[in-house]
Amino acid sequence: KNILDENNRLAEKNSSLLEKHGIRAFNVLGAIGSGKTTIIETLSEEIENLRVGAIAGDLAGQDDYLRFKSHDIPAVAINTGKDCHLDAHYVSHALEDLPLDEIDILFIENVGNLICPVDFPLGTEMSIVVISVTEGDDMIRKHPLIFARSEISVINKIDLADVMDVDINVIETDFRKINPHGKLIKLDARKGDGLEELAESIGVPYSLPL
Amino acid sequence: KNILDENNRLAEKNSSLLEKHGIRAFNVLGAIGSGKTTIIETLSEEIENLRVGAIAGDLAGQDDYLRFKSHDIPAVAINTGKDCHLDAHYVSHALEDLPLDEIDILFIENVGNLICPVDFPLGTEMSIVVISVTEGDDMIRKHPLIFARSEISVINKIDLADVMDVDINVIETDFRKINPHGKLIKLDARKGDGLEELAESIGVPYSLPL
Ligand SMILES: Nc1nc2c(ncn2[C@@H]2O[C@H](COP(=O)(O)OP(=O)(O)OP(=O)(O)O)[C@@H](O)[C@H]2O)c(=O)[nH]1
Ligand SMILES: Nc1nc2c(ncn2[C@@H]2O[C@H](COP(=O)(O)OP(=O)(O)OP(=O)(O)O)[C@@H](O)[C@H]2O)c(=O)[nH]1
Ligand SMILES: [Mg+2]
Ligand SMILES: [Mg+2]
Ligand SMILES: [Zn+2]
Ligand SMILES: [Zn+2]
Repeated sequence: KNILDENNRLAEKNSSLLEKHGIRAFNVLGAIGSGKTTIIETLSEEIENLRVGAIAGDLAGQDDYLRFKSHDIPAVAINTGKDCHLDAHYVSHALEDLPLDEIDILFIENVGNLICPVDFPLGTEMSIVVISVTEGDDMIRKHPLIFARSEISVINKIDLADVMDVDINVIETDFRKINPHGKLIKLDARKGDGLEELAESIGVPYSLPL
Repeated sequence: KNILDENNRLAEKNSSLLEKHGIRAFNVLGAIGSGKTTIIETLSEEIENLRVGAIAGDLAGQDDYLRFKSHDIPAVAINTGKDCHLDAHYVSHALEDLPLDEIDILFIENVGNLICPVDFPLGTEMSIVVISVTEGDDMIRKHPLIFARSEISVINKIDLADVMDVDINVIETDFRKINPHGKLIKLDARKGDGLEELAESIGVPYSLPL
């Protein structure tokens, strides 16, 4: 109980620091390998007139961090070592290492996990949770909490729905049962299909068309 | 620290109970949606002369449990609610609900997560960790611990390697760096390709050929 209270306190601190610098921050959560980094990479290229920054949360390695750096955006890597989720404490340190006056939009890529990250708010404005059709059609009903609590949910890799025999309508029906008012966006993040709709749903201008 | 000690004590208890009943048990871990249930379903159909049982660990829902039941094998569902991994305590209760004298091989499907399950042994003989090519080629280097500690690692959905532009050799090279002596098996669990090799590596007879 104390851990969560302490985390909420730090999340508040993060949120006021971001507000002071006029930064809108998004917590990008999701299943392992669902496409979180690809989505942030593409958004960082296509968002117009706003400066994008990123935090790459992972257990180990610099893979996602280096992918962000290759897009010439300010970025920081967080290696959690053992924790299966980022928390506000990790993020508060990452914010110290970012040039906050050079960023308008900050994407925080959480560790791949559909369970624990939901208990640890980071101080961001919204959460975007990403699953992929390649994980099967039951992801939403198996992890109701994270889909109920996120403002935006994304079904990625829709280009593979046929070869996976996955009916996206099944996923959508499950979603509506758990989160009738939330937003559900279908994406092919590699081709960029659906990213304009995602940018619109988080209120950022997007260059047209890909 | 105490939690892990207590878990190890209970894991020992599970292991001696399984031994008493002559049951060989396997902890099937892996990424969310990587194909764990499909692998157990197919093995349960193809393993010859031995009686298979299964435990389905999930956050919520009966999806995997019902899939096991459809193969007419003894099965139990564990809903963890909030925990992102099974532990020996959950399993000790599940064992009470299984007809142990009717089972030779027990597959315990852990919650989809490449991080925490590694700290919570269940009392099984071996761990089988499953990833899928659809998660990208960096899964092993990003989650070194679980691949270093598991006896058998599986790369599933190899039928989709081309459409994903994933080079399986990259995954295999990462694996050898982390676990030079472990076993790495490539699978297409839907078609059954590679399952005979998996059955052989865990020492169970397999009906030939699919
Ligand atoms: N076919 C297809 N592949 C995609 C799509 N989006 C991402 N990928 C691929 O999926 C794999 C994983 O993508 P990442 O962006 O690394 O996924 P992630 O969620 O950041 O992964 P982790 O950080 O490791 O949890 C890579 O091989 C991507 O090229 C898509 O829309 N369609
Ligand atoms: N193309 C392809 N699809 C597969 C393969 N193995 C499993 N699938 C599909 O992948 C999806 C997920 O498979 P599951 O067996 O439910 O995966 P899981 O690891 O048990 O998933 P969770 O328990 O939810 O973590 C389903 O749609 C399966 O049909 C494979 O070898 N190739
Ligand atoms: Mg990533
Ligand atoms: Mg399953
Ligand atoms: Zn966690
Ligand atoms: Zn955990």
